[in-house]
Amino acid sequence: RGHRTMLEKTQDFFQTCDIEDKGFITRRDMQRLHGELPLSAEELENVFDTLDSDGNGYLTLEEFSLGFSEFLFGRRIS
Amino acid sequence: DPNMKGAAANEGVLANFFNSLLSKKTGSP
Repeated sequence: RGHRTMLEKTQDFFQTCDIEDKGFITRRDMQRLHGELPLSAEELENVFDTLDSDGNGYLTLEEFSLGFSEFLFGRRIS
Repeated sequence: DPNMKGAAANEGVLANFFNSLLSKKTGSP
């Protein structure tokens, strides 16, 4: 049940960023959040780079949820 | 280690981002 809720939240957040429902988030989508979220354009850029682990310029739901679970459960396990 | 410092800064900004999304969705500040 907890897992399901988390999945729903992740998808909910993902869709907040992916307003065109493309199935991925671009750098431009991220910049659109400027004004909606109390983060500077530079910070949003930083968030995008951090989440885009393979650096291809697209954030998939998988990459997004990875970043979200890191936020929820703490640091990356090294 | 500058890399460690960068990673820590990114974690902060990531936490900030997700916290903002959370408060946006729940409506609390």
